[in-house]
Amino acid sequence: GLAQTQLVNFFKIQ
Amino acid sequence: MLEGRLTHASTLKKIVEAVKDVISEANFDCNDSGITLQCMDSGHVALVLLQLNSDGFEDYRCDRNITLGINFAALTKVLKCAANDDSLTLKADDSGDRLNFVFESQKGDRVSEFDMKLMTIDAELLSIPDNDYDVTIKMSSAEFSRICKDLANFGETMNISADKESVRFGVEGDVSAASVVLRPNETIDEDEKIVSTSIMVKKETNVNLSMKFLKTFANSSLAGSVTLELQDDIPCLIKYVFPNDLGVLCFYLAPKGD
Repeated sequence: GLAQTQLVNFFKIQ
Repeated sequence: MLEGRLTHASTLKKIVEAVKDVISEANFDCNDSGITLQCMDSGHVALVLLQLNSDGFEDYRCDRNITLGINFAALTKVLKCAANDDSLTLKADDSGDRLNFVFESQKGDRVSEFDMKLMTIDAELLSIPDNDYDVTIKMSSAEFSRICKDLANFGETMNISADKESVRFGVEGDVSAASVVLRPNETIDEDEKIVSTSIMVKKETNVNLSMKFLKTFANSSLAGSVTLELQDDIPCLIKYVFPNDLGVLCFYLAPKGD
């Protein structure tokens, strides 16, 4: 199946 | 000190009901302009962003910024005690260690009060840029909920693809495959409100998303319509706008990929 990415790959940590 | 009164306690009840399976505890950041919550699920795959505007409250005052660290299991217990047409008044002093709830019946003949201990939550916040997505779909929240419920039985990944004419929701399972295609339309629902599906596409898009999360985020009780914002290889946004300028509840979901 497809792998689930995480949000930190797209949005910077404040 | 924070003091906010909502005409309908059910508003907060529905919000908490919609997010409690994704987040177990979160900070409510309160200031003069309203209340904001940002929280990721434990796997950092999905993010809940709630914004409640002070203007949407019947009364609202917050003279100093306060962070209220809330356990959602405790909050759910408290909100269960509110009847749907009760009003809700929230109160917290500047120490931010307790939150007080008062539910009052419409006729004013029944008042119940609850006090909840708050906690210190060390949360990682993300900067979410304003994005002009390639695809914006606005549709009935009941329809979105039905699609997710129906297709969830077929597999773990939902593929959503959109072009100028239609949007296709598809699943390929081990033994069967299923899809639903929607085209722009306008219908009248049982409350005689116009429910329309609109699809705005700047660029054809094809995304794969976790069915489990989509099913949780498809919620027809929050608002009559839902907006899906999609773009290849970036998190999708599922947005519910509350009536009377009260605010929005957004779910961001990271895509699945190779």
